[in-house]
Amino acid sequence: CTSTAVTFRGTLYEDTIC
Amino acid sequence: FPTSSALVERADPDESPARREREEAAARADRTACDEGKSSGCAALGLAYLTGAGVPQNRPLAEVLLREACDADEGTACMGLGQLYLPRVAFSEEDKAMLEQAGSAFDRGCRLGVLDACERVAAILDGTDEVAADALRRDTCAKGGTASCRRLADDLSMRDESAAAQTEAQRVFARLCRSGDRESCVSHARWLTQQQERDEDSRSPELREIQSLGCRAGDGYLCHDLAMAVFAEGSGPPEQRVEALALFDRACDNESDFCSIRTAIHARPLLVQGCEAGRAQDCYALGELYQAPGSPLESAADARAPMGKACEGGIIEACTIAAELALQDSAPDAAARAERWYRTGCAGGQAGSCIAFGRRLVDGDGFPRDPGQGYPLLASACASGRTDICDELETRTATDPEAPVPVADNSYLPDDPEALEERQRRINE
Repeated sequence: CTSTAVTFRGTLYEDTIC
Repeated sequence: FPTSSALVERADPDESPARREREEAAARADRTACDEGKSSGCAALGLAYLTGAGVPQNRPLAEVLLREACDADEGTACMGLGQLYLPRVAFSEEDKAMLEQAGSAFDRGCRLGVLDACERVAAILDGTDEVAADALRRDTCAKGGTASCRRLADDLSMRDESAAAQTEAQRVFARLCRSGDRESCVSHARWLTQQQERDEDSRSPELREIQSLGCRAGDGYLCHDLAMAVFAEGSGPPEQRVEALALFDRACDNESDFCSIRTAIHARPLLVQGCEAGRAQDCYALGELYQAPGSPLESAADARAPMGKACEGGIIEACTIAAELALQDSAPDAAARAERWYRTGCAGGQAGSCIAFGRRLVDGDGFPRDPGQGYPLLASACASGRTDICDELETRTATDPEAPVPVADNSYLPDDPEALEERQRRINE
């Protein structure tokens, strides 16, 4: 699995994709 | 969106640096356009986050960007949104709701002129309304929707096995391929390859053309297959066969699975030099390069000398391979070299060398039969924990009185009387 966290326009988006 | 969308794969972590740079530059430009309020930029950025092209793959952010852009009538964003929503299977109520969401996103994309979205709508219709699916595909194909034309041709070639239908389908694939559709090139190349195998002809100019087109359209395998043919026709050192090299490069750019070949061809001259200068590690690397299955450089004859040098230079892992390669050689002193290398490997702690040599001596395979020397090698492998060799010895004792009986271990202890009694009691019960 790969996890990413991206901040875009002040919001944190987290995702884990397997 | 579902945890596992049918159309969203994990981003490829090994893509080529050139491609990564291209994608990163594109994502930066999309980001700027999106920040300036251009919904097309946000759509493109959303798609980048969906697949992890030039940015970290992040589906929640992709969803936000794509939904906004789709609401602003960016058809490609609706298409991307549908891809994100489309579940792999639709058994549960939740999945069915997702499928519905995907369907309406595709539908909106289709209405906004994205022909691939129309094909997705048709694909959802496949299960429920084949007539409507066919009609939508025909309409989409006429508008230039490649995926729908491709699917129509697929259906044509599968539903109808007549030669006329097959030829018709292949004509469509050829046309689509010439207009740059990668998958049609793959389909057509496969068919041409089958035809050719039947005719046992050399690779036809048409097949080469289709492979070359598919390669340029981004298919790795077609580049690779063509490169192998061009490489085999070439002469001179591998690194100087420029036409084949360009194709191998392209295969690697398209699909990272093919990159090791390019690396191997470029690494070879330096390893040859190093090996000639006496660096055993380089000889081993060179030997391995000639051993790689499926590589254009694969050659037992070329691998033989460097593997032998590697073994003699102290790379013990090379010895078994060197010995096996020597036994394929017809030179009169080959068996003597093989024996020397097996012994070096075995003395250096390579159980594989002892076992392979032992078996060959016991079977008289490659060397004159000599169980007196062979069996002790196998027996000591067994004694040092190779239970598979103990089993092998046990099997051999059945037919060969010379085979040593392995010492019993505690694998199958006899049951004690109490356990036997207990088992009998259970059976009776």
